[in-house]
Amino acid sequence: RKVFTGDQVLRVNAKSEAQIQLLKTLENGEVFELDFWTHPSSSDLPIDIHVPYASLYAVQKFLQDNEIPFHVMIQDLQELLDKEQEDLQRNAM
Amino acid sequence: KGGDTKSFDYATYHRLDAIYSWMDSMVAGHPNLISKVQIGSSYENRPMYVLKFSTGGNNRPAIWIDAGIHSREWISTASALWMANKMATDFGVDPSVTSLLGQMDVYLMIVTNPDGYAYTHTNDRMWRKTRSVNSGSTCRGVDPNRNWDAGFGGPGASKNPCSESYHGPSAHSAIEVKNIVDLIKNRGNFKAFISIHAYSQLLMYPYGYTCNDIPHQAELDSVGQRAVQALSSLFGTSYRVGSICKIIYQASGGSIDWSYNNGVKYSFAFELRDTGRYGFLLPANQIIPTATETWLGLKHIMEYVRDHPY
Repeated sequence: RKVFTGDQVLRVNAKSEAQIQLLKTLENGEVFELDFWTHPSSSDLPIDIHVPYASLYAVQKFLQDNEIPFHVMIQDLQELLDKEQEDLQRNAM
Repeated sequence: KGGDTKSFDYATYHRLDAIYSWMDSMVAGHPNLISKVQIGSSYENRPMYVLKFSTGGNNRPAIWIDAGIHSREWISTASALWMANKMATDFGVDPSVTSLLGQMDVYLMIVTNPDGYAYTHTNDRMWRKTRSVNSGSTCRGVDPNRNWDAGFGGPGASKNPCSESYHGPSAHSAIEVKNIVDLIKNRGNFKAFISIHAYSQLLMYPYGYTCNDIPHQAELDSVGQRAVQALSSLFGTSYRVGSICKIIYQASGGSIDWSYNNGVKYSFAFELRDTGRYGFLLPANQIIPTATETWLGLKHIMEYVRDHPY
């Protein structure tokens, strides 16, 4: 089973078209192995990005360097998944 | 056997085998209303089932509803389970549902991507696509909502098999998509096509592959707005309504664009809860509230379709 320990989901609120374009370059790149749960399209909609633990520092720095506002939506993805799994097993029993 | 559906826990997520077993219970509990139709098999040879709600008649006008085409969107499948039971138990009790099913058939596909769904339970909770092998790539799967013959291969879909939005080698190459296309075309007379996704709280109509308005934009927007009013009336959940391209992003090869272009005027896609606390990991205690409110929106659309034959 794939684990996501330390992975975070970041909620990004782009403020301009320029920031959207920067996020699109991030989305099209494959280096950070990002999974965009919602995609950069307009500054009206937040962009949620699942960031693997190994890429967290680089991605957060990228956002900070470009003054793109964000906050952590899910602190540790695996913790949430573990809880979901516990619920599933309890209900199955 | 019908009692099994009463003891079934709709407030938890279930594995595929439990859902398929529940389908048998539904059919056994409502033999004059529900039948289980196998429309084909998935890439990994799992059966693909549709629950057909019908009170008889011959090739009546029909409504198509699918859930879980993206396998990690568990709330979509869980809500469809609850809504199937709601429709069955309200038949003969709620005059609106009784009238609807007296005039139309409803085809409800609860697990549209069974391979992906099984995989989310065993290997990778975040899996979105099908599980097909892609020739020449180590990455598996096609995004089954980029594989329809509607602007196929255009903007908002990827040609990279490793991408989450890989459109596949050709339109309808995903067997899961082709099975649905074949059913819709062979049966004919579908008047609505509704696809249930998660998350973001949106109700959308075509197009996704282009930002041009559809000819019925005003009507579908009005139906959508009223459906969302009904949905929101329960808990105040806020939804946005619009075309896929205008309220999310340009995305080609989507199911409701295909259905609309093939003459199914009332084509809609829901994005269920939430708006950003849990994303795809909506806790199970949110299933029934989500399903309950969605049912109100869905019912409004179905009533409108019933009352506006074309």
